[in-house]
Amino acid sequence: TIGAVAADSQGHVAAATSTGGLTAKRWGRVGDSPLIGAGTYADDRACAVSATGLGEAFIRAVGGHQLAMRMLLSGESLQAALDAVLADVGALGGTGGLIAVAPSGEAAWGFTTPGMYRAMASGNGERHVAVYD
Amino acid sequence: MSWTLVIHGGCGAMRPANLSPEVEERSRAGLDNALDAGRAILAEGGSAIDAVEAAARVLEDDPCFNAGRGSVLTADGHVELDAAIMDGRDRNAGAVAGLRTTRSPIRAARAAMERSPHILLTYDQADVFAREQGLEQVDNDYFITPERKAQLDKVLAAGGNFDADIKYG
Repeated sequence: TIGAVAADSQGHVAAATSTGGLTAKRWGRVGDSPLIGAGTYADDRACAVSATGLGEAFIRAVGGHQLAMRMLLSGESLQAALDAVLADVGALGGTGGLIAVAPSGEAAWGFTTPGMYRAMASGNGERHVAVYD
Repeated sequence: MSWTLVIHGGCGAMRPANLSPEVEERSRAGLDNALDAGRAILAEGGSAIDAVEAAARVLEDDPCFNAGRGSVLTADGHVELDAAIMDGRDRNAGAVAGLRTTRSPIRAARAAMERSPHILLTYDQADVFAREQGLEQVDNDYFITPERKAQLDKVLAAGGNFDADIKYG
């Protein structure tokens, strides 16, 4: 799975996710990536989110939407909300990762697997590419 | 206000058996390329929705990642592609599932968002929609790499179950 989230200089956010799914999948199995609110979500009132990992757990957790609503309704910070969603996914027996960005440009990521391909760039000159912790 | 772009290329148990140093280097280069594609848009004052599409398209074309070319295979040896895109300005969204011939699923998702009254389009008719929108079509073989075929063979040889130790994707 691959994904991208962005906040532009006008303070708008967007999310994109694309995937081939699981090896040897059958029966027309669809994971969380194309399910709006599960693996992909964007809302200028909160954040943009893209997920990767065990799709069934992210669907049950409604991961992307849950992250945004934690911020919007509970006032959680971006990183705290992201960590809480990953904990919820874990409680459902899943592992994976999330990337997220707020309209302010604040960014967050996290994962419960040994590694996650990830990268970040900003207008402030930040640029990071990482795989492991 | 400044801009920010964050991308991912999947997660999992990557070391040591599943990832050679060469593959890791190619993957890091792919992430760099995707960052550049999105950065070029955002640094010029472009929109977040254009930036995430541009970054995703680069990663879909990179065989190091499980999306587009380089995707994992279904049990019957095909590639089926899913994608979604969402705009935070108005919560408009588009998604596709089960594509087999559309080269860039994220472009199909955006076309669904902008040029259809629907959110989620699926399987052969989603490819029909993409084709009608003028999006590039390819044979399913285009998406298949020898590494992914070998992974499928290994999973099938182990019974085809989604064992955590042999799961790819």
